[in-house]
Amino acid sequence: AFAWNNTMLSWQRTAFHFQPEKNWMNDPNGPLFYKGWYHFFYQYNPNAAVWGDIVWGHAVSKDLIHWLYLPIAMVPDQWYDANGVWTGSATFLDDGSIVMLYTGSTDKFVQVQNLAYPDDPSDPLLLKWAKFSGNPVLVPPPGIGAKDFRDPTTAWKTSTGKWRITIGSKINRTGISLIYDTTDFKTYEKHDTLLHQVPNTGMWECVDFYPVSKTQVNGLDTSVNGPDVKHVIKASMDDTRIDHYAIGTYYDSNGTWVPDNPSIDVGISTALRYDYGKFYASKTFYDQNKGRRILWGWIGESDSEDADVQKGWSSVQGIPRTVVLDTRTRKNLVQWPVEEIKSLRLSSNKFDMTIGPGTVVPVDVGSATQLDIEAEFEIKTEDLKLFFDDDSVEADKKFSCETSGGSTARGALGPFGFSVLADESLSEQTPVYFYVTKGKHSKLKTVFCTDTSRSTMANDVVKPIYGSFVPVLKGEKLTMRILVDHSIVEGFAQGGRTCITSRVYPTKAIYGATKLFLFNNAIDATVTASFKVWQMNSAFIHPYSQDDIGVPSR
Amino acid sequence: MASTEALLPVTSRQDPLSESRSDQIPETRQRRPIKVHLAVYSGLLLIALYVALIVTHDGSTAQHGAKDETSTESRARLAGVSEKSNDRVSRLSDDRKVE
Repeated sequence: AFAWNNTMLSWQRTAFHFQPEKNWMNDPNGPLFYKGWYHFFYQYNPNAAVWGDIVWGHAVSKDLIHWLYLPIAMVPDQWYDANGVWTGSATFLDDGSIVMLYTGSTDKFVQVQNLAYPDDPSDPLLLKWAKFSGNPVLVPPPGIGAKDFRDPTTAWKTSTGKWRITIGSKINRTGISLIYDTTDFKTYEKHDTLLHQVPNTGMWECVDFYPVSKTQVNGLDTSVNGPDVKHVIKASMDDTRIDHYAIGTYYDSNGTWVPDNPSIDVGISTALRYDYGKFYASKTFYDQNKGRRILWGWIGESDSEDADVQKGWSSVQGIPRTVVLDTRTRKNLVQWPVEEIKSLRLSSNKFDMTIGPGTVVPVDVGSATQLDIEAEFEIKTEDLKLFFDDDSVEADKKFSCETSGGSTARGALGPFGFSVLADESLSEQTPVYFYVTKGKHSKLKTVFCTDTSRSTMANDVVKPIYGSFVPVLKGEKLTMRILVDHSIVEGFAQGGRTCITSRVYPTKAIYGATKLFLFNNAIDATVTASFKVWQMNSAFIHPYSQDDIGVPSR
Repeated sequence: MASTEALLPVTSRQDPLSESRSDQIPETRQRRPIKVHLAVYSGLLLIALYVALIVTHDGSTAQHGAKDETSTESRARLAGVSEKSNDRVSRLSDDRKVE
């Protein structure tokens, strides 16, 4: 293993992404807004920096950014959750009260669903949680394995006034989402039909199901349905640890959902992904405070467990993202960091640069450890025309970020973008870039990638090249946004149509040695880049104290 | 005495043979294989003890390390959730161990 030292490991801790003070964290649980506070629960091992002994960690915030750690919300203290208080979701009832459904791993490792609720609904911090005396409320039905029944969704209302939930599972190799109706969350009626199923996708966990507006850019409460609404199913693939989603139509009458495009159905390799990097077990919630749907995603580590143990913590959460249907393409979602992240922006620098083929330019922003970058790129029109008018250039059907050589593989019109978390000599760097090529019918085809293959000298780190195709519509410029926060880099292309989150562990490009570069590695294209770079403040996430009561968002 | 007695049976077993070959094998040469055998067996015993010590020592370390790495992997899987550890790093690590 690489000889990590404390200087390197200390630098990896993030400044404005949520992570506990120490130890292990995974899935987001039951996010909600209640009496002026955003609540965030998470799968947490209070005893070690590796998975196990899972309880519900708890934090609150006024703005989804400045978090305050609260005491643990739920621990495994009953036979029905003795081996773990696992993932769950919150539902607001009509009277404004909260019910929490979560998966418990019983003393015999059977996955069951349990009901919990706030012990004191008048407490805005929801510090104490009570477990229903009649738990478990659901056990694996006949035909479902004892370990294939987990992660209940937020409930939504049916047209008959009942509540409906879905739970992920599998039958042989077919991933499925079971459907249950309830009126009181204590007793349930199982549907014989499934919300959806896709063969050869394996176990579905952390299923999420919600409506998106076809016409509006605001989010929708989970129970909303109607002609201007599409429904999204997201499932986390146990086999591949990828979060896939698909857009389709939900039929309330029989509790089924049909994808708009079966060729990109949930979980198949061509299906859409929330994020083409490290991003899993995600969950959305409707923020009634601001009328938006917010997406949380667990960002695991790409280094070794030994290194995690050495540094004493593992995993972060992505910056919460708003999620809406892309009303221009209507074929994908767009995700964007919540607007509150802008409150962390400090000083900024604006740049307009034209860079020729094969150029790398340092961008003088001082230390480049905590940044928010927004950029627009334009390829010189003549270069584009020459390329697309050249009939000898065939459509590039095979190009993919993962397999086409990364940022050093030069093409006519790319790659170009930024190298973040780089040292002066570029011996360590993480390029986030576009690559433009010729697609079908001589149309522009653009991919957005993050290349971590040279991100660190360390050898006990996985260093993939991430990315995917990103739709660029007529008249649109190429745009990207990058959030850099120590060991995490989040990239958003074309307003969030394609997103890539990566974990990066430089050994030299740390502290004051961290630099930012703009590069154009294309062979034939001159690129104009207009961009703004903000230094980002820390979110100063800390344990809650009485002094924090009534403190407005910073 | 004890040591002489211990050697006696060996000598006595060899005596009939030495009787038949006494004209060909001098006494000194008869006793050398015993010493060689003793030396070899003692050496082997020492090596075995040494190896056992190494294995025990390394084994405990490896077991401890393996527990950290594989038990986390298997613990999540055995418990019935998706793998939580970074399996690609684990695979790299395992490959190195094999090498």
